[in-house]
Amino acid sequence: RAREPSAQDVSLGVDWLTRYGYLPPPHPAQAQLQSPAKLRDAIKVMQRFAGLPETGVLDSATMATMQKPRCSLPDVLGVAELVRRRRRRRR
Amino acid sequence: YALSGSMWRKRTLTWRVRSFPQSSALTQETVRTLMHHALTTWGVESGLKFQELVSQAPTEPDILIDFVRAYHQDSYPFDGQGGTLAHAFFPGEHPISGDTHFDDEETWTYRSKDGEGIDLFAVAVHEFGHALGLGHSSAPNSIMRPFYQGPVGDPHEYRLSQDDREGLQQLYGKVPQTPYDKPTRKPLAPPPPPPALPPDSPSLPIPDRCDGDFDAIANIRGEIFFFKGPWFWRLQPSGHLVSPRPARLHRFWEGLPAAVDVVQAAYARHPDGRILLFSGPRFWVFRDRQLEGAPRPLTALGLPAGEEVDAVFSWPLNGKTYLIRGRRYWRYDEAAARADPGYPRDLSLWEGAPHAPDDVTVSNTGDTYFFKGAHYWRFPKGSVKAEPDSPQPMGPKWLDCPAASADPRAPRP
Repeated sequence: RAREPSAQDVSLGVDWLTRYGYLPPPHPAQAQLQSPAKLRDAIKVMQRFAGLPETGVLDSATMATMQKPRCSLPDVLGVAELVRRRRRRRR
Repeated sequence: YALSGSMWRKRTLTWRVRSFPQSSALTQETVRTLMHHALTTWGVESGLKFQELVSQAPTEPDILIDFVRAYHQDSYPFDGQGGTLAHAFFPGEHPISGDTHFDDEETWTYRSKDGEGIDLFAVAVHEFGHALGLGHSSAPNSIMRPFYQGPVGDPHEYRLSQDDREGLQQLYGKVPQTPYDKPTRKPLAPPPPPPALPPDSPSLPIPDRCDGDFDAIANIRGEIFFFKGPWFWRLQPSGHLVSPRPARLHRFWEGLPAAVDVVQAAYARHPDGRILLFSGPRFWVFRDRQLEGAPRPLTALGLPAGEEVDAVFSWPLNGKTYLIRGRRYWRYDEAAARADPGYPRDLSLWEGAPHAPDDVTVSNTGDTYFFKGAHYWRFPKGSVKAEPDSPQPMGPKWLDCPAASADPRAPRP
């Protein structure tokens, strides 16, 4: 049985999934937690995109893929990109 | 593929490298050349033109390229070696649109022998895909996959995957089509850089491709090879020559004896994809670019001893190989590995075809082309009757040569 991801893995994973558009960015005024179901769905989408087995958990293959060198742009365009554009305009 | 939702409204885009890598072994000239090739990769599939601006140009280019570190005034700070490598901004009206940034803390390489570092050409092709309006793709062969996948090969040879081409052409349309549009197999790897000739080597005169009179012409994995003496040219499926300068026969076909300086006929064998080169009464079999085994006599294909061939081609309609000499031809059954009985027959079966053609090949669309001198005869897919307007001059259609102002009438067969 695969080991449970550590808290640090989950933290890194959530950060990665948010940065590349798989999870919506947290609202700046709220300390919002991601629900386990949404996190699992986001991991599955990421795994499908990367050609990995869709386990929905932060397994070793998924964590290794998240550490690969890559392009900075998000994979899922939408909210993450809009937030960046808004920030850019404000600046 | 995925589209970003924005695209350029013009078809000629300007670019400039504003800052170069600080610690890379790559010269500024190499960086500019790689950027040029990376943009051209997209241009050849869409007809978009890319024009480099000099640094004193009064206008800002559409695509401004920088090598920068850490936080650099946009929303995508870099993170040192590894992690994020580069990014580009989608098309638009904002001054930053189209701009492309590479992390200057990466070890940027080109043709790295030890596999270390990050291949600049591969990353540049990816980022320019964003600069033209493409998002990330999950298609396995796409250059737009978000993860770095290693070098993609020689910039002169590289061709976008179907997924990337379709995404781009969704935005900008296709270039005018040629009959050789779809490669069916991975193209042959480029030859290694030529070894330096010793100082006393006589330099061979380079023939003019526009004169025609090729020794052999073959469709090899979607590219048309034109052989002439110890040289050959390659026409890519996009309709562009790999280079107007021919390549040397022996530097590419590894193992071909030095004494063989003319290839009289060539073809790619079905179904194993081996490439056969014919010279005199023998032929040589290549797997990719490497020779397999010893030369074999043409008698192995059913020809009489001592006979030679003018042209050889494999006809997709029946999968058989046709070997032409003068006004006669033989037929070889590859599946049964034997010559068909009842041959040779008169070439007049191919109505309108010239006898003793320089060579015959089948295009990627299935049409059969006979070549002789500076002309070609086209037989539509599955037909043994030449088009009524045959023959036509080869140069403008196949070899990027200007059309003759007063076309001398071609010889009628």
